[in-house]
This record gives sequence, C-alpha cells and structure tokens, in this order.
Amino acid sequence: EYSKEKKVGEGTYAVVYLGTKRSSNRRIAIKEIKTSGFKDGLDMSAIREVKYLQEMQHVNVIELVDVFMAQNNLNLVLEFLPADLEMVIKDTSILFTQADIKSWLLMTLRGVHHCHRNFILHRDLKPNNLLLSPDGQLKIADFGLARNMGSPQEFLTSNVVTRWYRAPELLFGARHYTGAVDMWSVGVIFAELMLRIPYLPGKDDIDQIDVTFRALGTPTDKDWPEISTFSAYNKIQIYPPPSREELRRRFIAATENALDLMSGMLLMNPHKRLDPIQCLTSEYFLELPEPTVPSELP
Amino acid sequence: YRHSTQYRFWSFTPERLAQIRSDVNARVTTKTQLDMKVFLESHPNLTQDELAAIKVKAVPVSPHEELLLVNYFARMILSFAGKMNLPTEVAATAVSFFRKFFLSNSVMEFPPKEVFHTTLFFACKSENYFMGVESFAKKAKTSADAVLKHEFKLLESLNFTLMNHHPYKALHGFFLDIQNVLSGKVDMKYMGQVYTNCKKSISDALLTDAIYFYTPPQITLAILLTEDEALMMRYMQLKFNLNVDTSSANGQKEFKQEDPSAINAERLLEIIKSCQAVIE
Amino acid sequence: DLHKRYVLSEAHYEDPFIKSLQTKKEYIASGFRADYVYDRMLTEAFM
Repeated sequence: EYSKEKKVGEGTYAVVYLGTKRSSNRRIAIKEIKTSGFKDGLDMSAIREVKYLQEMQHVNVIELVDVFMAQNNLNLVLEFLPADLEMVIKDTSILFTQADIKSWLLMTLRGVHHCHRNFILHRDLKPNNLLLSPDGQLKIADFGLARNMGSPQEFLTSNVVTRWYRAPELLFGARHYTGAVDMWSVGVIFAELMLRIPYLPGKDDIDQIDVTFRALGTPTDKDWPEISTFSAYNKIQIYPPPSREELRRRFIAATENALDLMSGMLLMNPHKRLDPIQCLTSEYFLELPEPTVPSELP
Repeated sequence: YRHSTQYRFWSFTPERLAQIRSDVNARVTTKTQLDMKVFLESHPNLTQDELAAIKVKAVPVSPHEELLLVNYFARMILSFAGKMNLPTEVAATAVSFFRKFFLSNSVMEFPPKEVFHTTLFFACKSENYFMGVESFAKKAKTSADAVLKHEFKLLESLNFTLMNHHPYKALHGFFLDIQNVLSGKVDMKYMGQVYTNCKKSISDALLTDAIYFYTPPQITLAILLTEDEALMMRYMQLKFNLNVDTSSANGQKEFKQEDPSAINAERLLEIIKSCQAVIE
Repeated sequence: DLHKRYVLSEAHYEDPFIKSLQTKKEYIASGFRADYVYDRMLTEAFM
C-alpha cells in the first residue's frame, strides 16, 4: 500500500522517507522506527508518537495516517508536510506581514488547545516542529516527548523542551508542571516570528536562565510564590523586568494587543501564564489585520 | 470519547465479542489440527498407547477454556503488579493490554505466561512509569529477552492503540461532582470510604467484559450503584433531574424526565443497571 | 458537546489529597493547578 521513494531525514530513533499511498496516490511521509540496538525494546519516543497521535484528529495537528510493521520495523505513516516554520523564519528572502504572523500563531494555538483539551502536553514546541502543509495549514508535529498531563502525585521530568523554548519552571527543575510549559514555548515562538531571530538563545542551561531573565526580568517570590525554594534560584543574577517602552522598542511592529498577548504567554509565574483559551480569545485576534488565509501564506 | 481509539476500536456488543473469540479459537484450532496431522504422518511408528494418549491429551482448548485461562492470568497481573508496587493505572493498562492481546491471538499459539511480563513492561513504558528492562526482569524474576520477545506482536495486536481511559479518573470526577450536587448533604468521611471501596471494585471490573461493552463513566456509576444505591439514586435525581414518581400502579419506582434536553436519565439508569449485572 | 455536563466549583470540593498537594512548596513553585486536576477528572467522568 505504501512506497518509500526517497530518504529525507535520519534521527536518533527513526529514518524518514517520502512516499506514496498507492490506493489514493497521496504523498505521505514514512517514519521508520529503528528497533535494533535499543536494549529496552521499543523506544519511548516511538511509543509516545503512536499513543498520542492516534487519539487526535485536528487540522493543526499532524495526521497519523497509518501504522504498520515491516521487516520487524515499526512504520508510522504521516501526512506529507514539506516545510516548517523555522525554514520560513530563516529565509530572509521571504517577506511576511503581521497578518501572516497572526495566522501562524492562531493555527499554533488551535493545535496546542486541542492537545491540552485532550490532556496531552507536547513538551517540545519550537519552529521546526511546526510543519506547513502545501495548502498553508500549520501542524504541530513530533510528539516524541509528549505525555499525558500528569496525575497529581506523579513526578514529571524537567529535562524537556528544546532549551531556547524552555519555560523558567523547567529551567529550575520543576517536577509538577502543567500545560503552561507549552504556552511559554508558543510565546517565545511568537517573539521569534516578530523578530525573525531566536528571542532567547541560551548557550547552555545555565546561560539560558540568565538570557531569559535578562530579557524579561528576574522573578521574585512576590510575583512567583515559592520560586526561592528552587535550589538553582539563589545563584542567579537579578535583572529588572523590561519597561513597556523597552518592549515596544524591541518589537517595533507589534501592536499593544500583540505585546499584551506575548507578555501573557511569557509570564514567569506558570500559575498566571495565559492558557490556550485565554490566548485564542485575546484582543489580538479581534483587531486588524485579520489573519492571512492559510492558502495565501508564504 | 467517541474520538478515542478505546471507543472506536475496542468497544463491542456481547455478540461481536463472542464472535471474535470463537473466530480466533477456530483459526488456531484448525492450525493445531493440521500440525497434529503432519506430526502423526511424520511419526508412523508411534505405539498404540502413544496414539491413544495423543488422541486424549492433544485436544485444542475451547473458547470458554481460553477465556478462563486468559482471565486467570489477567487476575495474576493485577496481583503481581501490586507486589511490584506499580501504580494502579499501570496495572490496569497491563490488564487491558493482556486481555486485548488475546482478542486476536490464542493461548495455543502464545502461552499466556510468556505474554504476561511483556504486557506489564510495555504498560510501564506506555504509562510513563519507565524502568529499564534489566531491572524489570530482575524484579519479575525472568529474563530481558523473555520480556521483549513478544513486544512487537503485542503492539501490533493492540492495533497500535495505547491510550487507555480507566474508570479511576471518572470515579474521582464523580467524587467531586457528588460533593457539588449534594453539597452539604454528604458526610465526607463516609464518602472517603465509598471512594476507596469503589476503587477496589473498579480493579475487579477491569477483569470483566464490561470494559468492552460500556464507557468508563458508566462502569463507575454501576460500581457506585452497587456500593451505595441510596447515595447514587439521590445523585441521579438531583443531577439528571430525575423525579421519583412513586404513584405508579405496580409500585415500581418509575422515573420521569423533566428536562428532555439533558441526558436521558432513564436510559442512563438502564445502561448502568445492565452494566452492574455484567460486572456482578 | 458545547455544554459541559458539570460545573467546576472548587469551593465545594473537599479533596484532602489534592488540597495537601496545593500547600507543598515544590508544587506551588512548579505551577501546579488543582483546578486543572479537577477539570481532568470531571472530563473523564462526563465524557
């Protein structure tokens, strides 16, 4: 039923091919999961991709078309998505407008909302995991780090999310975090779309804390109760939060509502950070310009 | 829930489920008999006693015997998971995987004992309770190879669907909603005891076919009905606008619906009672 | 369904286990939210 025509990528636990679904002649991507050499059997990332993608059907989440075994390898058949947001941001020959940014952010938030209402945390949101379909739809992909929102007594690992997009509570080693960590990542992606360069590019985990607080101010117990209980907290530099004026200068093309939304997603205290519904219903999506229709996006 | 794979791939009518099991058994019985025929032809000089023994002993198990064997080992999984101190949801997922495995495979081709540890280990991975296969094998007093041997076959037999909605969370949800709907009328200490009893009953219910016929909330309400009928009926009346019309002729409690747009409470009650019967 | 079949009213819930977690420093600092837990359990009950 499926052909593998061209190898397009290789990761730690999978090789990705382009192919075709014969019965419908549909272009597809096949993620062939390597199985040899994993002493603990099937890799956790593969299990997570299968487990969570099977439960979700949403225009802004990558579609798992099929799963099959062949030559003792596990194959995930995914929809074919030729581009991602990182490519678009980096390619300076592509001009994009505030309306384009609004459209990509809207689709990202819809996808994240669908994950969260299914109580699924993605835990690795970043531009190159936001893929773009030929008709312009943005789709969240790579659920290799996803997991169910923890049961209350569970200890989650804090070593998740690619560093530049990692929320402060994770940088401090939190074990009982929520979907707020995904919202932080979306906030950083929003900033990057407006700046067209990475917003918080830390060199390593320690530097990441410093870069984050230098840009957004060091949180205190006042605005984030109990933050001082994190052991790493005592060793950090104290920076003042940026004034509104400074933010305006940094994001010159952003409207007041855009700055409010971005600041809401980048609130230090995860308790107060905006959730997907608050973002989707924010003033930013009600003011002009309207989000670009996906099929007209660059 | 209707989008979930649990609903789409793993809910059956009783008839359909019986059919699935007898089809699996028939397929493997045929295969077993063929193997037997080949064996006898390739061993022409068996003695009469041996032939008689084969005739009596080498008889394929019936669907009912398969079911008893599978349920026996499923129960063992629960108690074994308890000894290994695995979380309740992990144990429940292991039971779910184990029983589903034998909806497309027969005990005559995969000895339940061999699949036992694989489902437990795979459930740990699937429920984010990861432990290395070596340490698992040591705790389970088996070998890593034995644990991993059927992992692929298990994943394939599960139709690559791993998400389980167990009734435990629904129980917690009703525990909260009852406090809201019956606010001030429930004794919290007593509710705590009801909660604990229901949790234990849910683990038992996972061993029955109710999980294929009903949704997790329906199973939970059925168990609550068994645990404390008065509490459950009060909750139903207030929650689903049931008014108990005691004036009916045959003295049976009849329920009339006030707000037709809400859940059809009479229908729900019927379902819960039939679910209760299956579990019992 | 647009209309959830429950009203999340934290004030009514006497849930000693969750309430104990809410007071733990590492839970507060992590951003633990009791209402998210309640919402999840109620969703599982009314799905």
